Amino acid sequence: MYLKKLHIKSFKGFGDKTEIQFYEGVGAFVGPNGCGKSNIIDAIKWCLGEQKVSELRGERMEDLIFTGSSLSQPHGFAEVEMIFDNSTKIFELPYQEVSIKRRLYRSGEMSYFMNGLASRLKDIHGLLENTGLADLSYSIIAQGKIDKMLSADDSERIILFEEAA
Amino acid sequence: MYLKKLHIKSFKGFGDKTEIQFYEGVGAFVGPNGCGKSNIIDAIKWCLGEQKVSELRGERMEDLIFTGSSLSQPHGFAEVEMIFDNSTKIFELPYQEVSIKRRLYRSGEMSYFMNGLASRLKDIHGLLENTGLADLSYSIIAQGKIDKMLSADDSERIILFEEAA
Amino acid sequence: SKKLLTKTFKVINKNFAQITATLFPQGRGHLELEYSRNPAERKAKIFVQPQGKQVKKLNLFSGGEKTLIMLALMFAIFMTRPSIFCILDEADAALDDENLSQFVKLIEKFKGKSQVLLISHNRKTFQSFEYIYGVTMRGGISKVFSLKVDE
Amino acid sequence: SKKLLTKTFKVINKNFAQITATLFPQGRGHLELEYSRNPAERKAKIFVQPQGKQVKKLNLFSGGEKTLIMLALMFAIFMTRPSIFCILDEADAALDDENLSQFVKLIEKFKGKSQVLLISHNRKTFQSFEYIYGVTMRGGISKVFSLKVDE
Ligand SMILES: Nc1ncnc2c1ncn2[C@@H]1O[C@H](COP(=O)(O)OP(=O)(O)OP(=O)(O)O)[C@@H](O)[C@H]1O
Ligand SMILES: Nc1ncnc2c1ncn2[C@@H]1O[C@H](COP(=O)(O)OP(=O)(O)OP(=O)(O)O)[C@@H](O)[C@H]1O
Ligand SMILES: [Mg+2]
Ligand SMILES: [Mg+2]
Repeated sequence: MYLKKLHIKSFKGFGDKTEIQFYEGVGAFVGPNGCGKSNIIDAIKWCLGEQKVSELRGERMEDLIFTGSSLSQPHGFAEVEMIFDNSTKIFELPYQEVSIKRRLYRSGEMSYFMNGLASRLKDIHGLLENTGLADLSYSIIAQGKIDKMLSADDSERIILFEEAA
Repeated sequence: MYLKKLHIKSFKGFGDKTEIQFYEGVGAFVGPNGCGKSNIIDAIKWCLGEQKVSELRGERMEDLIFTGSSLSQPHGFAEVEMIFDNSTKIFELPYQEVSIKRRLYRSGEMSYFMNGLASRLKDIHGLLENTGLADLSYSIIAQGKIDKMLSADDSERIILFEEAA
Repeated sequence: SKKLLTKTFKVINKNFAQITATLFPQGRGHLELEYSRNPAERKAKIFVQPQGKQVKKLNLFSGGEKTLIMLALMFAIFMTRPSIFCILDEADAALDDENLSQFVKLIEKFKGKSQVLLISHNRKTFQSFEYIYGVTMRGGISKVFSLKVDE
Repeated sequence: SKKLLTKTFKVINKNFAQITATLFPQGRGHLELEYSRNPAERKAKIFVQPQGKQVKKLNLFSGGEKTLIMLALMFAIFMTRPSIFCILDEADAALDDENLSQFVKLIEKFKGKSQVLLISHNRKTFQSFEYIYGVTMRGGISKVFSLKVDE
């Protein structure tokens, strides 16, 4: 079970459709300051259902849609799709691959898809239940956040262990 | 006008009396994780009158006094002294060198010294008035704090310019 | 339930002690659980003691030491309950050369348990792994190239 | 007083625009002052536009870009009103190789204006300056050695 593909369309700096092929093991992203590395992590968090735009370094959901550049006009919607390998049936579905997709229009309209079928955020959470991705606080160390994660209150920290139990 | 010497006694990890000689130009501190580099900056901030112990990464003022190690018992007080070159008379005092010292006992008793004479925090502030060190927010970038400094509110940021005016 | 939480906690604690012993040579670390019927009152405390040091409070540790403690906690939970992937965005930024090597060794140990995605500016880190992706920005638009490296 | 603040602000803004033009090649930056009789309502806004980008909000910039913006602001104020010293504690941690060189160049430009004390794990940074201090911890006690390097 691993993340096989990531498709990003007009999410933050990804003005052109981007497809990333992943493999099992370790994948390292490198590149100059401001080129879009952390935006890939934001795209993953958002696709998995993140509701707080501050966790994605924005002020409003609209900040997540490509605002244009010297080469292009602002886009009307953003879309991210994650395709997982399901050969070990980590997702309780009869398919070899499972896909989750999220789309946001400038109007604020939001939609979620599972294997191409429109679904609700609740369904996505249900799907992610026993994969360790329902609550990302322990699967992702965001840039510059180690100090904050460690200074969380002892009672906040217990959630990590409960999630694992 | 520059910082010429720094004497640290029992402040944080400095269990042994430490004297650092500085020069004009750039001084670079290097060393492994946890060896005491940022503690030197905390010692400087404290000596210049910092009142918020959270700005010095502690919970109570007592955290600033050497708590002992495998080689030594906890100490009873912490003391930091800064000796400035005053050849350009940046400090309105008739001396070639000006010294500021601060001492804290475990009892909580705190004392300040200017050129060896006991004085009040107010006197230290008065002395630092036109040196750019009265308000350190623009002379020191603390470890890991760039994000926080930049996300301060537009109205908080104005203080920097007022201080410079 | 209480039984499940205390049992899981015990295993995570054992893992945490093991990882901190590697990251802090001759040092040690452990976790303590304060259980309460009321979920809001439950607490999990972290204790770490690097060799020769008496410091107890977490916020008196340095930037690099906090990174190591955080990594130990994350991987301790991971060993007990791996998730599909784990993501580290410049988690090595505060580490010195010695601890950078520890960081790479820790990830190599885990790469069998789950997929790891990491971002780093340290050559020593990204050159240690088999799949490298280059990201560039041209005219305000990001592009990703896969630079699959032979084993 | 209003006159003094607006005059100082204008000079800082000029400096800020100059430094951002070096740190963000073909980019530009400026500051805007919103003055009010009531000090609590006065605001200072920061605008930066790297080449080719349309992003306006500061928090959409990256970790490394925010470091450059912060350095530009600090040194812009410094040029107007230098303080006895300035301290940078691992301010280069988020920078890529290219920007690391810019960081060193910026400090070299300022070292005549005031004393600079810096902490860094990057060899490229600390090897560029003349006075180096080694800090070590033995048995829980810090020691500082001066490794004065010849010019
Ligand atoms: N809505 C948006 N539309 C267009 N571009 C955006 C948008 N939001 C963010 N960006 C771009 O994303 C950039 C920041 O990208 P990101 O934070 O991923 O950089 P990074 O590769 O992680 O850099 P670093 O190494 O400094 O951390 C901004 O400079 C901006 O150009
Ligand atoms: N009151 C105290 N008594 C004894 N030691 C202390 C005290 N407070 C802090 N320390 C020591 O200071 C260390 C942290 O030092 P500091 O933050 O200066 O490290 P650093 O050199 O900046 O490391 P890094 O490169 O990781 O940022 C702690 O590990 C602890 O040993
Ligand atoms: Mg980043
Ligand atoms: Mg430090």
